[in-house]
Amino acid sequence: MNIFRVSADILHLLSILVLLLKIHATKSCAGISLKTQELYLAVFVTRYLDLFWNFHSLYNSVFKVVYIATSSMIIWYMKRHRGVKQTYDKDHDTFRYLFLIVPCAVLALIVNGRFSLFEILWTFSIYLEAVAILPQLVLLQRTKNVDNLTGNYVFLLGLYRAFYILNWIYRYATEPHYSAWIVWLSGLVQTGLYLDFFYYYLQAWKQSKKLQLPS
Amino acid sequence: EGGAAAHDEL
Repeated sequence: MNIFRVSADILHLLSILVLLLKIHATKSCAGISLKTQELYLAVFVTRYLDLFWNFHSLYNSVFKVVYIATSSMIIWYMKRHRGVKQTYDKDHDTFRYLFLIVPCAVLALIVNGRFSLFEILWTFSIYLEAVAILPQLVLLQRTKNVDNLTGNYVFLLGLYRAFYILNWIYRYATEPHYSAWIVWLSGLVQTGLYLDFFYYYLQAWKQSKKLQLPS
Repeated sequence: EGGAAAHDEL
């Protein structure tokens, strides 16, 4: 455990809390992609299947439970909450997520560390997490005006994997035999998808203007 | 090994 890893996990948790705060406080999920949230739930469930028999640390277990619970809660708000579900931007959130799920599943079957059910599901979750933000980015692009909390949510979420990259570099330098190239490559792709968004987010922040994405 | 070492991460 190092400072980069802890910072990354805290950033990830913060991003989720910002999203829940937005939904709970404003009773609105405008600008939030349900597709992305459902993909994240799929990521967490397939990766943390081992929760009940693979105890690593209390830290890990608590985070796993929190991630599954909070993403379920967000989906519940967006699909079931009387007021919130009416603000869901259904007409713009039309990304076909099978276009992400099927290639990730096929890739996990071909490129994995070991050919076993749980290893393949875990690998699938790594691949899927890398691209799960795409429906959200497409939705932001379509609606253009991004409210503060939604902008902060996406920013923190992108920063989280960037800090994991620092953690991997640190671990590679300090731990003998530490190697995980599937995770590294996926993490690089995942962070790369945010670069464009980071650019506009930081521009808007520097000029203290509202975040607006170009067409 | 592609990812075995990363199983202790989240």
